[in-house]
Parts: sequence; structure tokens; C-alpha cells
Amino acid sequence: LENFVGHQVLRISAADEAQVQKVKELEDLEHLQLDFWRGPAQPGSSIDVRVPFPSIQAVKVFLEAHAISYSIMIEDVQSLLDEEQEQMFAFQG
Amino acid sequence: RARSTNTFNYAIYHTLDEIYEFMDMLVAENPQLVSKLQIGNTYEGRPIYVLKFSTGGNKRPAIWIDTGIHSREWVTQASGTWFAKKITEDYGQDPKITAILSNMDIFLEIVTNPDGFAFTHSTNRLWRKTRSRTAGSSCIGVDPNRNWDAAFGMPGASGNPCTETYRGKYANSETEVKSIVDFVKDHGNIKGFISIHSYSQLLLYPYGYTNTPNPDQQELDQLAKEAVTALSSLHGTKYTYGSIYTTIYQASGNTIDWTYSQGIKYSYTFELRDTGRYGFLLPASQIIPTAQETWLALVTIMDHVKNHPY
Repeated sequence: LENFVGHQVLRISAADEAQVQKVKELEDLEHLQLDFWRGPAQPGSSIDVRVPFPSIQAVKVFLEAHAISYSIMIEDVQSLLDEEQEQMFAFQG
Repeated sequence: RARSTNTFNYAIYHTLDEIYEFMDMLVAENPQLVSKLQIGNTYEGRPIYVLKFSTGGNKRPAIWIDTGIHSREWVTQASGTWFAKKITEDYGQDPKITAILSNMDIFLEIVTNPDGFAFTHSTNRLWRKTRSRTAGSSCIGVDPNRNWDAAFGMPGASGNPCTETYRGKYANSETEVKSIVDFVKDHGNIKGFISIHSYSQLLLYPYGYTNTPNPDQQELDQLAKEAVTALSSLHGTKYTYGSIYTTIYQASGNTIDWTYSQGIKYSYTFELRDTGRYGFLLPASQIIPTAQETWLALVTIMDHVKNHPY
């Protein structure tokens, strides 16, 4: 199973069109390996992105540098997946 | 493992094999109402099944519901399983479902992307696309919700095989999509088409590729309002509704733009729970509440389709 230890899901709030465009720039940076769960749309609508552990610092620095607000929606993706697996195994047992 | 659909645990997530076993049990328990059709095979050779709920007749007006075209959206396949059981329970008991099935058939594809779903269980829980290979690229998979022959290749999808919204080389390149296309065309009498995704709590109608309102916008919008009202009445879950383009973002080559272009007026897509706390990793404890509330919206739409023949 692929491991998602340390991956976080950030909820980004782009306040205006310029910030939406900035997040779209982020989307184009393939080396960050970002996984947009909810892509950039219009100002005011949330953007959710899974960020692999090695990219977290870069992404947060980028957002903060452009004054784009965000919160951590999922602190550690793998811990949620572990819970999910445990539930499935518990039922099977 | 469950021995019947009564002992099947609807409140946990299941593997592809378990869901396929569930389908066989449901058919065996309800031979007069439910049958299982194989509409194709996946890229990796798995069968693609659709449950048909019918009380008779030949190619009656029908409603199509699919769940799980994006494999990681597990609450959708789980809800689809619950819907299947609910239909069998309500037929003969609930006046609306009984009336719908007395006049129409319901087709339910619980696992629309079986390869992707199996992959989410075996290798990568967050896999979203199909598992097809693209010549000349090391990246795998196509977004099956950008692969339909509706403004295919226009903005709102990616031409890069390494992205999550990769549209594929050509429309219907994905057998999982082509199988539905062939089925819908061959049937020729599908009047409502509902494609179910998660998450973000939306009920959407065409178009996704353009912000031009569709010709039936007023009616579709009013029906969406009624469906969302019914949904919210159970647990207070807040939904937004509108066209794909205006409510979320431009999405070309999507499912319901194609079904609408085929003359299926009542074409909708859902985005089920959640509010943003878990995303695709919705805890299993929320499966049944999600399915229950969504069911109310589905019945509202299906009832309207039955009452407004065209």
C-alpha cells in the first residue's frame, strides 16, 4: 500500500481572482506532486489540496508569501487511512 | 462475510469482491425485481455490472444512477450499495418507489470504475482515475469524468497524462465510459441520468463546459432546489446547486454534458458529503446518514421524471 505519512490536506481560501490565479500556478508545479481534491475555481470557494510531506514547506511558504490564507484540513492523511483500515479489519474479524 | 443482504453491513466500506457478492445476493433474493447486466469489461479485464430494477416491460423509460466513477470516493460506492437494498425494500411498501417502478426501470451501476476501485484497496487509497496506459507516457489513468464526447478537449480538462483531470487521447477512449455510452445509446429510452460523486455537497446540472445556460435550466434548477430541500430535511446537511460551470469550475468532457446532449433532460451529478473535514476519507460512520439523505433527493428527482414524461 502506498504510504501517505506526513501528507497534509490544506484548505485554501483565495480571496480574489488574483489569488485564484496564484493557486493555479501552484497547480502547474508538477515537482510538488500536489493532488487537488477541490481545484481552484472562483474567489470564495474553498480549494483543498493534498500535499506530500516533502512539499509542505514549499507550499506553505508560497501561500504565505502571497498572503493567501489556508488551514490544515487533515493533519496526517495516513493516520486517517489507518483508522479506516482498522475498521474494515475489525469487521472482517 | 454476509450470507444475505439483510446481514450485509452497510455501515462499513467494502472491497470490490464484497460488493459484487452483494449484487449477486440481491439478485438471488429478488429475482422478480432485480437482475444483473454486464455492460462491458474494464481495461484490466474486470466485468462491469449494472443492476436493473424492473417490474416488466421492454425498454421502459428508465433512470440511470451511477456511483464510484472516481474510485477513491468510497462513500459513493457504499451509498450505491445502500440504494440498491433500499429499492428492494421500498418496492411494494413506499408509494413513490412502487409507482416509479410500475412505470419505469432503474439502472444502478455501483462500481463504475472497478479497476480504480480495486487499486484503491490494494495499492493506493487515493487513486481517482481509470488504470489504462497511455502510449508514450509513464503516467497511468484517465479521468473518466473528462472522457465523454461533450466538448471533449476544450478547456476544463487536461491533456497531460500525469494530471488527475487527464481527458484521454480521444472521447470514449476508456472502456468504462464507452460501455455506458453504448448501453445508453442502445437502450434509447433513458429519461433521467444521475452520476454520483463526492465530496463538497453539491447538486449540479449541465453545462460544465460553458457558462451558457442549458435550455431546460429553469426546470432543472427548480427540481434541484426541491431535491436539495428534501435532502437537507433529514440531517440538515447544506447543499448548493446550480450548473457545473457556474457552481464549481469549467469541466469539459464530463458525463452529464454528454447525457444531456443525448436528449436526457434530467441529467444531474451529485457531490456527496462532507463539509471539508475528511474529504474523500469520510468515516464509515457517515455512510448510512449520507446514503439516507441522498436517497431523499434521488426519490424527488425520480418522482419528477416519472411525472414529467417527454
